[in-house]
Amino acid sequence: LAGTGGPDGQGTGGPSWAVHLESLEGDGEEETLEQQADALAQAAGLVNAGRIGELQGHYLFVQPAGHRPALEVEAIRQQVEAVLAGHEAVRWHSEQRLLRRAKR
Amino acid sequence: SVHFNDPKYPQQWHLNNRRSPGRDINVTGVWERNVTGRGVTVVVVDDGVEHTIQDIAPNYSPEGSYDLNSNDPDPMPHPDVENGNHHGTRCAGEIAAVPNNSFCAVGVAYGSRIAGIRVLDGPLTDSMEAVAFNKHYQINDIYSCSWGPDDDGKTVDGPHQLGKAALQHGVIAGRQGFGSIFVVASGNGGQHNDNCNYDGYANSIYTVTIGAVDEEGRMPFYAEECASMLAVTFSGGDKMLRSIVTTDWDLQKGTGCTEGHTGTSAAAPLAAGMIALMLQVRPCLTWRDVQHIIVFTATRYEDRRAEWVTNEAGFSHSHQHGFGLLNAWRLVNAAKIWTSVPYLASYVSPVLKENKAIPQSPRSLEVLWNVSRMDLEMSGLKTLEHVAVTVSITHPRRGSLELKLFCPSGMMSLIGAPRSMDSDPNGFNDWTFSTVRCWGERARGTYRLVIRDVGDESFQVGILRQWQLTLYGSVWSAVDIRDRQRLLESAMSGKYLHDDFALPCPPGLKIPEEDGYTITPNTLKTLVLVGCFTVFWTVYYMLEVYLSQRNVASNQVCRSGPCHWPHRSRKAKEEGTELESVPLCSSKDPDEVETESRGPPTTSDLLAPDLLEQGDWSLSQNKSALDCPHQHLDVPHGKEEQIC
Repeated sequence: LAGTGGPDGQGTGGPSWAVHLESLEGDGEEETLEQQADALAQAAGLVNAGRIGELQGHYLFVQPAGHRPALEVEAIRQQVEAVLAGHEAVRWHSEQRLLRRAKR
Repeated sequence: SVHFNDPKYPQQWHLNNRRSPGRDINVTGVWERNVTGRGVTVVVVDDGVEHTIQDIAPNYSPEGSYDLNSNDPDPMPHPDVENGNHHGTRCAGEIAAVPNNSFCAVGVAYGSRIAGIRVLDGPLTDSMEAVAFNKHYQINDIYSCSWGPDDDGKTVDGPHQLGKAALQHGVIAGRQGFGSIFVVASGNGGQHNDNCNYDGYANSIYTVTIGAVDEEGRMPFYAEECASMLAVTFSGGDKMLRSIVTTDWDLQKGTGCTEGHTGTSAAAPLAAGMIALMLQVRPCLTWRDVQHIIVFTATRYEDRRAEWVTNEAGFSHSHQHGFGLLNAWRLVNAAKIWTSVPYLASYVSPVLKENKAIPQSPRSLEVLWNVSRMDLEMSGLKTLEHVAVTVSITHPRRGSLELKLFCPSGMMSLIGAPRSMDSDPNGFNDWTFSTVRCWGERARGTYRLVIRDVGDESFQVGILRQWQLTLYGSVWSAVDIRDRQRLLESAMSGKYLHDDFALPCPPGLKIPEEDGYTITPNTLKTLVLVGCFTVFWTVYYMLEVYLSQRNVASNQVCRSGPCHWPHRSRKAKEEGTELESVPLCSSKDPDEVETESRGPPTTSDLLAPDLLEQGDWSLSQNKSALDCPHQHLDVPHGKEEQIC
């Protein structure tokens, strides 16, 4: 599982999702998107950890801290996927996975 | 004429090769002209940078640095016996090690500033990569990345969605719109028959892909080949050959200096340093200008193993060495007189659905796509830079596939080399291969993709599902390119390399950097704790004031004699809060008291009536009663009464 608890670093160690939002109101202002992201994260049972770097409209949603059994995590994952997939403002979303990168 | 007192400088053969003159990056002449990277910031994206070491500290840029593994601004590496997190510090030293400090070595761009982004020492995700690629992108000019997907000869990976978006955003918005420069190492999988076309960072059009050659100019055992290789520079080779001498960390067993830095990791930072030199003399070079200058100035050299082919535009390329060796003198002289290339033009073909079987070698599947003049009319694309092919192929053993792309000129690129260790059964799913071998050639014409199966299966098993061609280039014509080549060659004498000559630079864009302080969960917890404590303390304090006021109220009437200030708790005295309460008792004349109390009501004023109505008396009241023995609950109204 992704080890990110915030867009700028690692955190809770629970699953996390990158979500690309488009403004429903059309103006695409950061503040509007931020509010949308907060609401969407809440609807999905996640916490909006903020914008991903400099990528406008991209947010990282993380699971609130706390140990959960694997079955529960899987149920949460399915619920989150369903909420994100069904939301009209979500242009793209992806659960964050660990990448293997090697020094050369 | 360049002399440094750094003890290891004489051993930095890659900077000044006295044993084999010419086999270095040709930088000393540039230094002599005070081109040292001044005003340029290079950031090493790696496992941290020990910025307190004396070869780094004076050039360190905290403004450009960050630790994404610990989520704080300090990229100091964390000692780790297993992983040895000295890698970033070594790379940083190659770029910007401080000269004449009697310590270790000298960096290629020793006048530049060096930053660090610590990201490789912990779990890494797509979103973290995306943050790293754009971190402080109005401060950092060049991102040096000596890492990538596993070079095990069977991995096909690269930046994912967010990483790709960040690379693209970086070249659009970084460096005030001139574009961040991303330098990546081509990979160390040579001994595993790996190839950098299976590395999405090396394939990306937004990166400068740098390979390694040893001191003798040969491809080391670890080096990879690919069609997207832009150029090479020096690094270590076999055991008998010298490695790169650079700064090291001094944690654990480190001494602050090493003679053993090698791999393509050691090559990429040298390239990053050379690009820093270019940006000093011409700060408005765009990310594409940098790529063009490398293509125009890299030098072909004799190497038995390198298969050099000269393309239609006159550029020589080999899959082993790209367009050749980077040469700091040539790069800087070219940069000095370089005017920007025209806007990036591109053409994307439709997705070409084929569903055709891939035959066994020596037979092959050949698919064509013709790009007509009409196709390019809209974009104005005339000459090529990068050419990319995105394929979806099913095959039970991916490493058995060989893909070649032929540009209209006939220039062949081996974009998909067979890999003996890659037995992945899933083939390629929308994987993008790219080549730079057609750089400067005409874009119009027929492109041929030739695929064959070099495996030893006895039947045809692979199927080309679909493919798509993407061309990148500009409106430059072949004549424009030849003119530019001539212009650059005329500048190689160094005649423009002085401060009096400077082409005008357009102003950069003002791009705000989103770098507001993000509250991390830990910070949030701390704030909540502090908040709770504050609330608790406030309640406690109010309670204490309340109780002491009640004591005072109990002393309101001092019928005779002085009325003493009620005793306060020891704690209140210690904390100095005693003075904050106004004494309600006074031995003054009642008239004076009235006069004094005409001002705005104090806390005590407001509290007193309530207190008087309450019948709950604390222990302190008894104590107050000793001070004021004549107190009564009935409030005195007569002037003869002493008023509290």
